This record gives sequence, C-alpha cells and structure tokens, in this order.
Amino acid sequence: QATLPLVINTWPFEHATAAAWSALQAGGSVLDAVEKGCARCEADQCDGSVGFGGSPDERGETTLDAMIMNGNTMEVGAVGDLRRIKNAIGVARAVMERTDHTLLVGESASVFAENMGFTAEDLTTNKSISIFTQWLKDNCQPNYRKNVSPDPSQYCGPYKPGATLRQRRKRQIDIHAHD
Amino acid sequence: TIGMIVIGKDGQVAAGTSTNGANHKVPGRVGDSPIAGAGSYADSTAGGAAATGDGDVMMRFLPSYLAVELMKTGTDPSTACKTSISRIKIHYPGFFGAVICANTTGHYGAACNKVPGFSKFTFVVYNSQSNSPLLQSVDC
Repeated sequence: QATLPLVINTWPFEHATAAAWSALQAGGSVLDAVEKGCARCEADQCDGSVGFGGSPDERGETTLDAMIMNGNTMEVGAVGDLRRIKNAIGVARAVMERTDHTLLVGESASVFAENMGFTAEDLTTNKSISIFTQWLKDNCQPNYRKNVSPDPSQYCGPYKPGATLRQRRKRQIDIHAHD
Repeated sequence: TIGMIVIGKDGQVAAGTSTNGANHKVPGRVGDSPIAGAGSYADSTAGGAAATGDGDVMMRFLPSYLAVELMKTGTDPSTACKTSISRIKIHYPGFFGAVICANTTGHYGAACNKVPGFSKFTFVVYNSQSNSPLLQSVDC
C-alpha cells in the first residue's frame, strides 16, 4: 500500500532517512527534508562514502559533490569538487537559493560557501590519511589513469601522456566506493 | 554516496545527493552526484529518482532523468529503475550501479546491475505505514 509522505534513500543509511522524516514532521518542506537527511549522512560520514574524511584523491584530499533539486520549480543547486567545507548539501542549497546558477565547482565554490557563512575546515581525518598512505604503499593502486607514462597499473605519478592508446583493463569493484 | 527522494503529502517532490566521490580519483574529478538527471532528478508531475555506483559511467546515461521520464508516461517505479539500469548495461555490462525510483502516489522501487561482489542492493524507506526507517533490498 502506497502512502505519502515518503522518504527513500540509497544504501542502508537509516539515520539519514529518520532525519529527513523528522524534518517533514516538524513542518519542513520536502527540500528541508532532503537537506537535513543528506546533511545527517555528511556528519555521520555514512559508509565512508559521504562527507569529510573519506575517498581521498591522488593528493590525499577529500572533496565533496552534492546536489538538491526542487521538483515543483525545477530549480537545482549543486557543488562539485568542493574543498574544505563539510556541509556540501547546505552549500548546494545556497547555490539554488542565493544564485541563478546551477553548479559551482572547486576552489571558487568553496569561496562562495565561505561568503555564505559556511565554515572552512580541514576535511582530512586520520582515516583518510591512512587510506591515502596505504594507497601510496600499494604503488598507487587502484588507479584511474590510463594511456600515460609511467604505467599507472604499476607505478605512481607524476604522469605524462603515453605514446599509445590502449584498451583499459577491467576494474575491480568495491561496493563501499561509490558515487 | 547518499541519494534521497522525498515526496510530500501533496505529491511535491525533491531529490538530492551527497558524496565524497571515488577513492583515489584524479584531482578535479566530479562524478554523477551533482549532475541533475544523473545523480538524482525530481519532477512533481511524476516522481523522483536517484542513482548510485560508478558515477563515471552512470553520468553518461542520465539514469535518474530517464527513470522519471518513464514514470511520467505511466511506467511503474520498479520498471522505470530496471529500464534505466538496462540502458547502461547495454554498453557497460560490468558496471557497478543501482537506481531508486518513487512516484507521486508513493509507490517506489529499485534496481541494480549484478556484478561479482554486488548481487543485492539495500535502500531505506520511511512512510506513515513503516513508522520507522525500513530497510529494503532488491536482487540485482
């Protein structure tokens, strides 16, 4: 039997679901519910795939992507490659409500966030340092580079373009590493 | 990544995503999560959808947009999700990913692509019937 309202989210992140539901019950809008639910996951660092201290990049830095969409007005606010700001979904909502744009990225998105009152802080944790350190010890494996020199399946960078283009090898799946 | 769809009592829809992306990504890489129609999509005339998995592949097919458009034509949420997954599978049979879908009547569904190490996808639902967050899963 279908009933409304409804909150549904990917993966077993129950606290996020409950936070979204609470926002609705408190009289918040559906946008409020999405923001609160995703923000809870960011604070909880759900599964290591959300929020600060997870998925360090090749330089060991954690960066965040987030988006919020209003299905009534079709407005969207989003951030990509957001640095030093923990509340990515909050910044996404600020993009929607404080600009006429849809997507801000990188360092400039962080400056926008700071101007909008979000706190800038280090997103690194002991765990993300450990993940990064282990990756370096493992000769930078797994690795997303291809057709570069030195061979990214065996060596760390810095990389330069390779002489030939080759078919990419099959990647091992890690179900805890997801967008 | 978390992808979330919220549908209000009057059928108003919102969707969102948040992620720290792929482990060991090339600096500057942005995945599907902040791309409307890829990571998630909402349209209060139909419903909402959210995708998760390998964003580098999934963002090429706008799976959330496709699922919502299918629901707009009357397709049930489970079928809409399955179709979104199958469109990607045609080109990338071994891709890792899942989609959740919900329509404005409160019906919902999910689908995923079965690959080694990923045969079941878990998601959470909360409505007035469940009265608490209810873990659900689909076989890929």
